[in-house]
Amino acid sequence: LPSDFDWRDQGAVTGVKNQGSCGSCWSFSASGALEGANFLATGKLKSLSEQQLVDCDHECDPSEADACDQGCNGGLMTTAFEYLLKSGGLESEADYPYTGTDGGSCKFDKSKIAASVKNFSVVSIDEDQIAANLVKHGPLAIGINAVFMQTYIGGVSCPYICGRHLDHGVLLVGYGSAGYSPIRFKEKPYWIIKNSWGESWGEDGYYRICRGRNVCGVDSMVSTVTAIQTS
Amino acid sequence: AEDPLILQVVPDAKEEGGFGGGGGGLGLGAAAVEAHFVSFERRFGRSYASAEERAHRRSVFAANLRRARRHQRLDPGAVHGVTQFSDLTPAEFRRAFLGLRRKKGSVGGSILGSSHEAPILPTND
Repeated sequence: LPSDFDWRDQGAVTGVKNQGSCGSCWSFSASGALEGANFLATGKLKSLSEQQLVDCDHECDPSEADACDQGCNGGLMTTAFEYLLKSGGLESEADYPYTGTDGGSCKFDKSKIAASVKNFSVVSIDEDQIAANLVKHGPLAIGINAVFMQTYIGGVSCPYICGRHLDHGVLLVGYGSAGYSPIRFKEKPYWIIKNSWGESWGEDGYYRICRGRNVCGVDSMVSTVTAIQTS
Repeated sequence: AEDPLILQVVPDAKEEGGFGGGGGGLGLGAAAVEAHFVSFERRFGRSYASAEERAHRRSVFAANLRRARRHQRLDPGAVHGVTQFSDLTPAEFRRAFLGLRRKKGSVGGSILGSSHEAPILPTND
């Protein structure tokens, strides 16, 4: 594995988006992972629709029928991938733009599919496996506990104490080997995470969190997706 | 052995207690909190429907200044402070900007069972 890796340098990551006042982080995480996978499969970076997931994806967990994707009221990336396998794929952002509201009817047009899921998997809680899947398959959809993100401005976040209850869906796009930790007087490795709260939040819309001990549950819900190769 | 420094990461009771002066336990006077709040309103384009709503948001903002300082102590490698969410309570923030649904009783990535578990990849060489 390389010591440093960032999918942004390869052109596999679209610009930072803004979910607005809508609990649709899960759709941004899922679409971001498919954007990366589609880039790997086709060589083209396309911005994909989150609103299609908000409006049309009501997929439920097979083992828990009342746990379903519910637009601005929350969802899960893996059930979104299930929906995408069944529906055929995602339209582009341009064809099905984000409004940040739910309650609208589903306007999915199958003839406008811009990217399709071939397969998806969940990755074990092992930082080397997460890094290996990131490098091999592209950006990963992950869950995180966002309690420290409400006040985050920049730097490598490495809280002494952080809950592992996952409440936010984001996109893991890379990692670095040497983020300076002033309190420990040493360089610490970190993950690079794309958020969906606009560019004015964090480090131009990104968050860095230390690697090594599942801080804020960052290693505990990781999924990878592959896209169908099109000409 | 790896991290030999031990720092106090929780505030002194004296520091944390009370909102005397309107500074939310920050050692800031009411005027200083008001100045920070005005700067926040300008920066993030906030306008509130009534004076009561503004007063409420200002008190939430003061509490979030205190919270940011707590986060700074617990997370010294990052910078914490005023963000676009500084006039929201933690519950409002969760409702409006989070939204990851967690399956009850699930652990880690094993959400959908073994059929979707990623194969183990080689990480050496």
